[in-house]
Amino acid sequence: MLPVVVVHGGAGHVPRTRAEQSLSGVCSAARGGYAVLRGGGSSMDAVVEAVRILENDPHFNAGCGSVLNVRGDVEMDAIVMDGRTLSSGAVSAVRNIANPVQLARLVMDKTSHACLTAGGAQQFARSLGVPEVPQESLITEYSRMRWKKNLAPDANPVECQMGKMG
Amino acid sequence: TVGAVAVDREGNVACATSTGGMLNKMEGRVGDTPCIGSGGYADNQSGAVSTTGVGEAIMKVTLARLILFHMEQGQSVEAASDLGLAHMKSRVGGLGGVVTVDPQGRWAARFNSLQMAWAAGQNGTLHYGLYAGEDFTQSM
Repeated sequence: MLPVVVVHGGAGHVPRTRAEQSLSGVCSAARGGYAVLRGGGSSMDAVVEAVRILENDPHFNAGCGSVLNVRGDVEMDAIVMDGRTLSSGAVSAVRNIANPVQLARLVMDKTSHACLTAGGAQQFARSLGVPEVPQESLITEYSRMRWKKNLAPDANPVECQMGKMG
Repeated sequence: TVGAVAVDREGNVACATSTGGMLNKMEGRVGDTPCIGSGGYADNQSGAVSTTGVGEAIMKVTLARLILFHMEQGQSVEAASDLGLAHMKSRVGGLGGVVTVDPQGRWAARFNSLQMAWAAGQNGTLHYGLYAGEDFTQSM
């Protein structure tokens, strides 16, 4: 059995101008996750590291670079699951957190719950000393441009995000 | 959305998925990502899956768990992933993509959307692609 890590960005439409950065981003994340495995780390350590790298990459819709909701705010969701024990942890509608995947792992490791949401997740993060970041640090010019474009009454955000079938 | 699945030296599988959600979503909207069996699932007895796509469609078919069910029935990682995505498309009209591993280290990156950036590291080789059918490789 050979250790492996496989990563993905969003399914949908990747504009030509962002294709190269998207490929570069997933390759960096796969390298990061694989380095963890090669160093003897667990599969859980590897997937969290790979996703952390992608969350920090502004070319992906997660962490920095997240799309905006109708009010122009960032609300993020994340999950982790461990195949040994079926342990899992998740957060939903969290704000001001740079790496929601790490918070999801803390939910798995430190609580008996499956998912913490919104203000409760925020409070949990604070209680563990997870640093909060300004909302603005998660918002890119690209995500603001797409948000503005889809405020028009005849806009179709799902089609804009998903594009055509492959 | 971003995500990852992995198998370590001991044959343990895991998944992680993270997202900002849908463009211009309603405040408070939660998609598939934090839902067990939809945004991801991992079980050493079958494998691990991370999903991306239209969250409401993924939740209706619990896509990650559905793919692992097909693997439990003997399907390969590729076939199970394609069956899950095809079921989602035909049943609820949703597009998406997945990365899948089994505990033996076999893996797949499959999608029925136009594109999905993906990459995999195994045995010192990096595989990656963006359009369906692509599998570029380079040494790590």
